[in-house]
Amino acid sequence: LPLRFDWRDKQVVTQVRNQQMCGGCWAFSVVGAVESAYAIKGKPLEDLSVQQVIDCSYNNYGCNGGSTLNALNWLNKMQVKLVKDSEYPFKAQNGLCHYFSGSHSGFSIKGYSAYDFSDQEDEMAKALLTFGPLVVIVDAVSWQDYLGGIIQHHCSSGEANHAVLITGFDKTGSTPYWIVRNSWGSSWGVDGYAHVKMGSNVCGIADSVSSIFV
Amino acid sequence: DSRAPFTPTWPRSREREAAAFRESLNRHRYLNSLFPSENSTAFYGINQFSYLFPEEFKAIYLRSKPSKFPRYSAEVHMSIPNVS
Repeated sequence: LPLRFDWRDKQVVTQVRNQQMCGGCWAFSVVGAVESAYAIKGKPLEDLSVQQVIDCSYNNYGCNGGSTLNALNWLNKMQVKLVKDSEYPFKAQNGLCHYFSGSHSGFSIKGYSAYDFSDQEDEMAKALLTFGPLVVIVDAVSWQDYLGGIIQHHCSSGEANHAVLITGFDKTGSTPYWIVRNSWGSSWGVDGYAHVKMGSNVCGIADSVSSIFV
Repeated sequence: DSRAPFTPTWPRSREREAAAFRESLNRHRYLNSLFPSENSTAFYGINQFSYLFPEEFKAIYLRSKPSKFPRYSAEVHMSIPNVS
């Protein structure tokens, strides 16, 4: 493993977004991973529609909550083609699913993996390098007040409640950390990102990890 | 019912926001006091969520449903190809 790696350095991660008062973190993290997976494959980096996932993922509850696993199942099983964000913009509330014709261009996934990497965060880092940014679910109760630095305490594992996207890691300092993209706007945390200590499953960051294949 | 839309007491009174803010300040003080000498440890303070009580914050923003994921086992996976 390199000492430091961040998919942002490859220009394959879209800008931090803001879910506003919509409980759609699960959709933001999954869509972020699809955006990056396509960019890593050489396609232009573009914002895809989170609202499409919120409105159309029938096995979730839109802005009232959802599961990244259900969203990935839905994307994969239905071979849903995600459209561009500009074609189906974010409204921060539930809406009726807007269907597009089969000939409409979009971005579907070929598959995904979902594993518990607790006690195996080096393997998790390999998955990040190999497949792209990782969708993870964390306990983010203490993130309400986070301003910066490396989160090492005040977090439990086993109480996952918030979906985010890991874009990289940094092991150059004395406290290695994951680089985590959030969806609470760029004014939160470190330009919209959190740094979470690696190697101790802090916030349960390694408990529920998904990679997307395109 | 997790599907029920969250309906906080909205619009919130200035008194309620002020009370949440005061509670946030106390919480920041506590969180920042625990590991002051630790290297690079996180720091906590006022941000856009400081006017919310923790239960309100959780009800609005922490809406991801957990799932039980199978444990990763390196043995059953193909070796990961070289990555530049």
